[in-house]
Amino acid sequence: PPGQQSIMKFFSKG
Amino acid sequence: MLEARLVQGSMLRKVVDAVKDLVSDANIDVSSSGFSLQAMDTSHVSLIAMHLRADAFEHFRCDRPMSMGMSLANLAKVLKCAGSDDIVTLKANDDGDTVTFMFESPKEDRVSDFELKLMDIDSEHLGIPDTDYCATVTMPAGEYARICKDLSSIGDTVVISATKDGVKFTTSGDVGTANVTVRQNTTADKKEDQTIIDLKEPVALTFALRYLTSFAKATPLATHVTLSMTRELPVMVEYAIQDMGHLRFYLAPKIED
Repeated sequence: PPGQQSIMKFFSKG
Repeated sequence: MLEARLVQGSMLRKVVDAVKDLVSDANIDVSSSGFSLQAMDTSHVSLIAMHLRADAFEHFRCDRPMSMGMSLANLAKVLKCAGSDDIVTLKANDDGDTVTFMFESPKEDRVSDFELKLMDIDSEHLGIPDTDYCATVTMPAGEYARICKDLSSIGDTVVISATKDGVKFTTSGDVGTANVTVRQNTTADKKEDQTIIDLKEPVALTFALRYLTSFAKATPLATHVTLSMTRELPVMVEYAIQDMGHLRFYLAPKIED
């Protein structure tokens, strides 16, 4: 959807 | 091997019912600290983090950490077969491909067991940093559910703004606009009706109502829900699982197109 950010952008992998 | 006996077995069902529509398959990680589950929804917009502490269980034995991958729809089917007051015991072998759920009625006059097949699930584990939130509002879980439901009938997104005057939920759609303001109320006769707002700095964030509404499926778990917000970061929507653990939902904010 427009403007919706992914949660992965905020939390680090690992 | 794993052996875990939970007197309030219905808690498990409430947790699974709260998350199964967001996540279809998930790993339940078991270690000496207890049960945990971390999973993203299929669109990778929200993250679920659940923890049930080992001391929440009447008996807990986990010889070595294990990940039990399962279909949450199938897990929900199994847990639905438990009586609401049943004691639930989980058993699994270290290298097994099944987990067994045993349900005992409180009067010990009915015992049933269900074996659920496990599956291999590749899941990415995300590190969730500790955050100093600008605003934290603890409100009755039913009130949060009602706001989400009411606003969803008007619009698709909600702006949640926390100021010294309270926390305002705003939406708009073809019908028009809607605002709901929740103010601090620590004098309610019943503790379950109280609302507590801890504001360090004003903050306003925009979210998809569809997800916030889905989180409200956890309402049966707790009297209260806590919303924690900070600028440009995901909101954390937290339900305490009594004094046994927590179920947290994180939702990424929307930005201007």
